[in-house]
Amino acid sequence: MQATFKQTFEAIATAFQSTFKILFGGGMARLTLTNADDIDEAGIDIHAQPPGKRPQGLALLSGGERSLTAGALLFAILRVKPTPFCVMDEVDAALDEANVARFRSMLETLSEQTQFIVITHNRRTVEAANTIYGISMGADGASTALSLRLDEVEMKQQ
Amino acid sequence: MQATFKQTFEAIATAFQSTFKILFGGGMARLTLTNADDIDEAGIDIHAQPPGKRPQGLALLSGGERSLTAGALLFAILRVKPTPFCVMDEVDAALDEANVARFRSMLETLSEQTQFIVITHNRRTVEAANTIYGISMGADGASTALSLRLDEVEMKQQ
Amino acid sequence: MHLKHLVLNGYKTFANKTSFAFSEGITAVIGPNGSGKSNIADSIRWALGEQQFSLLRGKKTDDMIFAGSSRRARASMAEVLLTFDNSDGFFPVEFTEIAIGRRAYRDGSNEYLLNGNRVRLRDITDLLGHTGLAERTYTVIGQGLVDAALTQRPEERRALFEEAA
Amino acid sequence: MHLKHLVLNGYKTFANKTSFAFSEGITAVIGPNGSGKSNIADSIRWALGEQQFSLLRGKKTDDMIFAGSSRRARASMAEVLLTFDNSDGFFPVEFTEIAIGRRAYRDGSNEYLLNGNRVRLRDITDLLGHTGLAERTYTVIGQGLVDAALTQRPEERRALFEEAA
Ligand SMILES: Nc1ncnc2c1ncn2[C@@H]1O[C@H](COP(=O)(O)OP(=O)(O)OP(=O)(O)O)[C@@H](O)[C@H]1O
Ligand SMILES: Nc1ncnc2c1ncn2[C@@H]1O[C@H](COP(=O)(O)OP(=O)(O)OP(=O)(O)O)[C@@H](O)[C@H]1O
Ligand SMILES: [Mg+2]
Ligand SMILES: [Mg+2]
Repeated sequence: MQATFKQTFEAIATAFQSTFKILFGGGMARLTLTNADDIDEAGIDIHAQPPGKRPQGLALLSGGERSLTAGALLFAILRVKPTPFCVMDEVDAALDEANVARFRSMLETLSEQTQFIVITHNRRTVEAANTIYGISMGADGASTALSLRLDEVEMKQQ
Repeated sequence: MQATFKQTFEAIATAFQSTFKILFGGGMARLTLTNADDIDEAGIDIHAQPPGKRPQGLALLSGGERSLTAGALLFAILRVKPTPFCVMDEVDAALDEANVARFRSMLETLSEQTQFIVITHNRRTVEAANTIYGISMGADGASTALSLRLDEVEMKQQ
Repeated sequence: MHLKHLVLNGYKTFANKTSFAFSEGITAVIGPNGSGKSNIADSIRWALGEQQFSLLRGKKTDDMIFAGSSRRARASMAEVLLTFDNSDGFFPVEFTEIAIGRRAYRDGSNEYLLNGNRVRLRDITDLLGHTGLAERTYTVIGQGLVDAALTQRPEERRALFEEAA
Repeated sequence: MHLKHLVLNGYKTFANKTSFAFSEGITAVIGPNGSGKSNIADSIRWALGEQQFSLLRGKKTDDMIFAGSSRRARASMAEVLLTFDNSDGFFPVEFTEIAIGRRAYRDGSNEYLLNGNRVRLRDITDLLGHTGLAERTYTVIGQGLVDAALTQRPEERRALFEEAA
């Protein structure tokens, strides 16, 4: 049965408060409607406050903080409305070690209900995978794919 | 003395053919004017062909190929018109190991005429630096900076 | 309900027929710059019915087909096949296995396939319904686009929630 | 002609007066997410006269001043000072050392300084001339913007070359 927009929004907003706190190891965030009286037309505002910082606009967030906030929103949607699979292309690119570890941990939790295909350059993320594909470009301009075990993966650590 | 736009454009275009080849370890690239008859209004087109690939639009390039092509253009401008310093904020973020090595090597060459301030998460790039500053966020929300030696740098390898 | 296989043949750099088997849980895709990783993401988006070329890093149907290289002739067609396990009845159809396919030719034409039968794009979209896969706003996150939701205006961002609803 | 020092005081997260000494050659800046690295790049751009807040990841002058935290009061002003070695006469002025400074206050006002004297923004821009630092199109490359030149339309890209010319 299809939930109304309002029900879905409120469920995702609640989940987002939680996913943000977990990914940032603290801080707080909220989703609000730009116009509570006109639900059919209202836009959605994101308020994000990383741990130890004053509430400020999204514009001032760092590159890594932006990736992590967007990740928290994505994970909140997936918790409320799991989809069969989700493809993520280098979404961890801007994250430092501590944030990658928390990101990966939430990925593992959610992977029980959603299948993830993660393109990454980060070894820590690869370590969470059940299946690893190594892609190479041949001299003839054609891509090839090889299934790899973790011990066959030669990536640098980060 | 101020060179004309046309002279500067042609010098940069020549340098770009060279910087691209060096950064990609092959391939070819060109800069062209959208309208050779109206130099004062013409825009500038970029044609980039990574090694082993057919000439295709910029749109089809990979994330790393885009960063490297943009890097080649930047370095071409700096070779023709060195500026006192250049600040680069995580421009190597999308580059794989092989590309980071070539990027760093060109950075070192150009650093004889231009001072570089490079914000990076990549250890290989840090290894090229004469001075390293480690930035941290204090519990009071204020940033602090510490001058570090390479052996004090705890980054993951990539 | 999960993705079992992906097969690419002639799609962008995948000149050779290439198969991927996905485990439940997490599949990681790694490799050097320009090797073809994001092309795999594009192929999934394309097979699910994407019509907006800007989201496929191309301009027209022709860009989806292997263009050849200095050592290899170009392909005449591109084909992508996505196979799902439907034994839990997640898709409201009879089959325990669902194969969604798409083909494109040099003349610019596209074909859509469902379990081997030619169907309309509309049939694919209807089947995908509100699974998150019909619009793909939060199920295929492109490179460099993770924080797109933060850059958008509040009204644009709504689309994300409307697809989930 | 090179950059010798950078001093930040009250600028964004740099609540404490912080000094950087730059070697000729390459200086690397490292640290965790949100620690303040890009704020350093913003401070240099700001001190060189940037008026476009979208390029400073802010909306108004107030965003440039340390906003305080749960444990520390906000600052009443932001100050950035850039000191150049001009012993080769690169800048066509008498001094062997050139200090370019900028201050901002909570009332939104900005002050521009040249070797300790109040000047107009115009004087700073004239001094920077065609060094690449006046418009900063290719001398301060912001995070996520390395391939901006590729995304631009051909006519927009021209600005890059016009500054170099
Ligand atoms: N139709 C096509 N025919 C041949 N080559 C193509 C076609 N479409 C795209 N390519 C090539 O594919 C390459 C890009 O591949 P892709 O974006 O998948 O790389 P990637 O592995 O994601 O790399 P990165 O790590 O840099 O993001 C480009 O070099 C491009 O020229
Ligand atoms: N005026 C201000 N007062 C207090 N904090 C501020 C101010 N302006 C920005 N910030 C904070 O600075 C932080 C961003 O810092 P910055 O962008 O320099 O991080 P970074 O080190 O580059 O991180 P990343 O590696 O993620 O890019 C944000 O958390 C933001 O809230
Ligand atoms: Mg890619
Ligand atoms: Mg940053």
